[in-house]
Amino acid sequence: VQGRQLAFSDRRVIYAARNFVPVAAQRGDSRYSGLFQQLGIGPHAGYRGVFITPDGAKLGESAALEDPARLAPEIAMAFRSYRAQFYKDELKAKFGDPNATVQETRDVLRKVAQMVVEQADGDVLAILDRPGLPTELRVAAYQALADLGTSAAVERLVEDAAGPDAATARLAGQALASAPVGAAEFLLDRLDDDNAAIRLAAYRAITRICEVPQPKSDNFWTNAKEKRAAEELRRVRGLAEQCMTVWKRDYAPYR
Amino acid sequence: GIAWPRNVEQAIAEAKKTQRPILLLVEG
Repeated sequence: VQGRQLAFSDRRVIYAARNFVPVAAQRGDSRYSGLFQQLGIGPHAGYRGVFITPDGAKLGESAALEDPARLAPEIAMAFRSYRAQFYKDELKAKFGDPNATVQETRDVLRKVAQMVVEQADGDVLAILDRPGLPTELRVAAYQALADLGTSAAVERLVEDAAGPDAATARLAGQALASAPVGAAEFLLDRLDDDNAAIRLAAYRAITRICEVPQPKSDNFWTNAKEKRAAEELRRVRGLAEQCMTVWKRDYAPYR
Repeated sequence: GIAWPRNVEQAIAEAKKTQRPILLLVEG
């Protein structure tokens, strides 16, 4: 029991299980004998975690309840399988629905963000290119891109954060700053971009995403000597890389 | 750690409402 408690206190397991509704039941509880039978759980089955869709279909199961290093990837794999099906069955058609209301589209974008449906980054980018896009949807689309943190999503956010329209740039920059640590990987190269606005947007975002202490103000980049600017970029790169190492080890595999 | 409510019907209702999958801990 102690091993199980420890596994379910492990940050990898907690992170992998964040999108599941958790519930426990005794194998011998007669109220659930029909459910157990439907899930193929025999009368002598030991402790296990069973992954189920909201409709009651079994996604998989794990008996590795005392070993977080095995349990976390098994939970993540079950979720990825659910998410891929959910995107195909529920979300994909809604992106293409010309009659969808603003609220319906916003709800789909929120679902994409919440479930980290990386497959949908192209659909979200297409929404941003709609003519006359309401600000409410622009905000939701930017937030979805930030939460996905894919290469294409980050690319669009940094371009818009450095764009000529101040209001749009602010919205994109705010969303980008809330991206997961993995997004920083796609921003590091932009610190050396030919375009000063891109460099600044990338710097601002990386320092926020990786919680770099004492970031320089925008004025610093206008006035700093080349040597000091290079030192600052070296410092930020080093801290960002440390932060990404932890992310790649403890979180990225369980997204 | 993760809290484990024990009401399966409520968990199914919650999963349907939020379109999230369920992690059922079966205690042998």
